[in-house]
Amino acid sequence: DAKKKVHIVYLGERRHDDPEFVTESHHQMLWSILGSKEDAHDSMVYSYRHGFSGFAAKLTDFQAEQISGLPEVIHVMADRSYELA
Amino acid sequence: TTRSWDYLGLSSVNSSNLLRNTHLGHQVIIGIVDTGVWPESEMFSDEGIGPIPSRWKGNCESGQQFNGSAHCNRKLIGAKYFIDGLLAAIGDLNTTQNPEYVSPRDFNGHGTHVSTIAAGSFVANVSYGGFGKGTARGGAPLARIAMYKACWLQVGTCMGSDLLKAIDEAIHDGVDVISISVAFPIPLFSEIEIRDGISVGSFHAVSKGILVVCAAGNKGPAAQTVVNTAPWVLTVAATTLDRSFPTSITLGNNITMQGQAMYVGPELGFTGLVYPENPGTGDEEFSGDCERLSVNPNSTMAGKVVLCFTAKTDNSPVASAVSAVRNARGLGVIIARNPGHLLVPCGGFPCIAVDYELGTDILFYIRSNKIPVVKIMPSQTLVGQPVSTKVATFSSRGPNSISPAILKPDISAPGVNILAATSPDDGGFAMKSGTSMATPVVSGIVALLRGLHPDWSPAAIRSALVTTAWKTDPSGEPIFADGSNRKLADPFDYGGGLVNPEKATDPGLVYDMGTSDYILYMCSAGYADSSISQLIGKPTSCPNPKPSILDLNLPSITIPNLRDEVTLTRTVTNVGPRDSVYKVVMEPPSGVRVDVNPKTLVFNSETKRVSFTVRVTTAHKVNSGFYFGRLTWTDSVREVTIPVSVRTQILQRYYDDN
Repeated sequence: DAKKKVHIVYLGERRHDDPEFVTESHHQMLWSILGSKEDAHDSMVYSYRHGFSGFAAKLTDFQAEQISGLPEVIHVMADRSYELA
Repeated sequence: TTRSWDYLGLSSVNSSNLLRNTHLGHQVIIGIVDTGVWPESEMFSDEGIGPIPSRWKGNCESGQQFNGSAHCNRKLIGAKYFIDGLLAAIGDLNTTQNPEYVSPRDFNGHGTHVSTIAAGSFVANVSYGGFGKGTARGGAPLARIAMYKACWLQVGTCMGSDLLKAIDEAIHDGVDVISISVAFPIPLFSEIEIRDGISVGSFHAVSKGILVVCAAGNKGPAAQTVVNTAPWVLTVAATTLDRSFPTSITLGNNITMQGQAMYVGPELGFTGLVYPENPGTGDEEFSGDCERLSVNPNSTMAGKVVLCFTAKTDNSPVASAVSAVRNARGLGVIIARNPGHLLVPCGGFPCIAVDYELGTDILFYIRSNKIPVVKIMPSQTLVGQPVSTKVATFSSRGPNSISPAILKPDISAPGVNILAATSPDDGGFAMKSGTSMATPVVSGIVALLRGLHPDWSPAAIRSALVTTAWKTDPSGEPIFADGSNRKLADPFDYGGGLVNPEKATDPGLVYDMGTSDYILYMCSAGYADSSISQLIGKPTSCPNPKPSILDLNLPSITIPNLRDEVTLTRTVTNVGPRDSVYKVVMEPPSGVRVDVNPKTLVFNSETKRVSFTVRVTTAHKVNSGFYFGRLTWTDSVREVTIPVSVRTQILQRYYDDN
């Protein structure tokens, strides 16, 4: 867990109109990499499901690399901070 | 905001057309992504505001010291907070060590300030320590505010994951405009990489018709420091207002000069004046550097006003100097520096800024008198002429470091010493400066334009703002850009110019764009078909050969690498009277020839959109800097002006540091 950090997994435009369905697909994707439904649930930080599709999750670098290899994934990037202007 | 709107010609007293015709923006919803709100502020009063628009799908969340149902009203219609990304990054948030409200409530004060600049309700008799007195209000005083708190703690940290969720929710809730006064320092990330969450989130918002207004950043005046540069966002630079706070400094020789301060008094009668420097008689260290005043023996500064010099334009030397002089029991400090436009009160202590010229005058007076003395008066508020408009030193500058052919910033607006609401614990109102403050000025204006032209695309509204912007200040005097040295402002300082709300209501022609144009931009920038396809959610293949980035239908022409000649295309859409004829007026950049074809555009019931070509050739024989000109279409009533910026590069992709 110590080696996990937040990564943003970006999937582009939504492929389904129902936000619940979009979030479910995010959990499924995480589940396929992490191996358990519980781990997928615990790792999920946000599901982006209204304006576009993607999610933020706590992942190791290796897990992030695995997810980035999935065909529907556009980018996987470590989270970073912005500042007020 | 006690001056901003009158300065920009949006006075409620005169009931300007834009305010009147949009009923002060009452049907428009502005989403603010920031540090939260103090809902108790009078600027969130919903008195006189009608029912919440029925299309609104958002809500107000409760949390620490924030009751969603009690604190929201018909003005503040949405309040959500997004902290999970921050918590995942830093672990638990100890609010004893790091004071913060885990709720939409605004610990920092920044979010309250920017949201009330955009759409605060009228509050009369407001001032900041007596300065800038007047009626505070937002640009769209009846527009609705939805706060999406994604920035946290005293320093205002915003995690990309939290920002993205805020944008995602804002899209869902049904906002019309998203205002983001947040930046990430250069070097920039690609606009379609999720590492630039603001850019990617904004793309999806804009593709759904939501206009996204972003800060240009505060890393000026160096070139290529502008951020939030995606062509689908409206990027805002900061100018000063025609308001200043002159403070009289009278020397013992009876010469009086005017510095700048926010000193509320009392008058400091003739008092000893010193510039700490080594008299050459001992080993003690002396320094007249504002950041090193603490090295001076206390006896040098005790009971005196201290003159110091600094090369920095930010506020850190002021803080250092005030601290050192106060600790030495000095009575005031005069700081000689280049203008930074970051005046703050120094807690009742006289701290007055002057430029090097006045500073040197004071220094020579000190050196030529055995017992130099100075008198300091309380600061005054001076409004209107002869105070000039400047692009603020801190405002980030173009060219755009990702795509220099995309002019950024797009537009400028007042962002210096803007008086708006903050925490009631902090006096309720404060003056703040930054492109953060300029951004909601434009967001408020955009809200009014959205109310007036609900069918216009985000690009059309951007075009209306850019093509009608003032190239002078509202009184007709030139706008300068502060930095070193002060110079006439150019498009890399202020984009199209200073936002002119009334003119933007009737721009005549617009340079419109939609998602297909942004796809062509991505193609021209070299992004892969697969990435673009996933971004937009449908198969896309870029044309072969690749389109030219110069053909993107922006309300500007920026050619960063002209060698011989280039021809580019623009298309304008008539949004004015149906039967119109426009003629071109070209002011070419120096040493550059520009041929526009055709030279007359005719619009009628069948012709709403017309394309024209622009052939540009250079006479320069060396790699040059940018030269600036303008291309204007006029029907004798309206002037549709875009900036033209051309740099000759005989040697391409060449860094010149010889």
